[in-house]
Amino acid sequence: MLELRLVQGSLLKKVLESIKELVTDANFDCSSTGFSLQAMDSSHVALVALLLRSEGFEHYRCDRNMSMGMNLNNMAKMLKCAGNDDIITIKADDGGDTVTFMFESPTQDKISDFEMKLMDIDSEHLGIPEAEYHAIVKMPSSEFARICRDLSSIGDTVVISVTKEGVKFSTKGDIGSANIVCRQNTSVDKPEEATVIDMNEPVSLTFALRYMNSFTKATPLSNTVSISLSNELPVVVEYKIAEMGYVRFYLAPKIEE
Amino acid sequence: VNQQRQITSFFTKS
Repeated sequence: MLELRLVQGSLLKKVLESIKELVTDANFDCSSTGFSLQAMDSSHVALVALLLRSEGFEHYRCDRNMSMGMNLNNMAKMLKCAGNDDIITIKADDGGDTVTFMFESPTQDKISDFEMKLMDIDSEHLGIPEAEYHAIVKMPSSEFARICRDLSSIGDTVVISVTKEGVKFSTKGDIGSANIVCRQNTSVDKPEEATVIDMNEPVSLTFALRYMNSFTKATPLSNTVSISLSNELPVVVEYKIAEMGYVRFYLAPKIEE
Repeated sequence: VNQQRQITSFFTKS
């Protein structure tokens, strides 16, 4: 039996909105650690890893490890029916073929339950090695989203370069080219508005903007985003989920053959 | 020309 009660139900709504464009079907894994997911996009270019730790739920019961295959578009449709202030409870029986989402309004005067069919999904679980990154950039998530959106109107790929001068996002297209440089800026009023660059070695990598733009659907989850880069390794774009966990997107670089 | 790599060439099945 599985019963997970999340007081801030809007977090789950935002999580689904952030990943449903990238991944169609995925297995949600439930264990004593938490509610998690790992899935690749259909071209196997990007990977998303989600963790909502058990401590972040008001009530967390998971009698045995369970993997529940869900169509993310259908799950998002059901979660859209929850109010932003609603408490969401996820329920499932061991070996059952459905999952139930229960929504309670904050004043408890409206209680809904939506039952969704589960599906069998053959998914490969990848081992993600611990890596020392050459550079980690932390910046406002809205700024990163703006940069990805702006550059994608000029070109299809972005070159992200980190030097001691700052982080540079560059693109080229038929109509011209663009460069956006963000310098370290820690003297702002609020820490979430700072750009912090932690660089061990200069790094420069090329990525498809289409995927970067898809990752920025997670912007409502966190005021800040961290971008971890190492030469010739997938970039990690991480959005922390307040006191609960994270959504991490991994994207394979484009490499000169 | 830059070739798009796949994530599976960096991370292996666990």
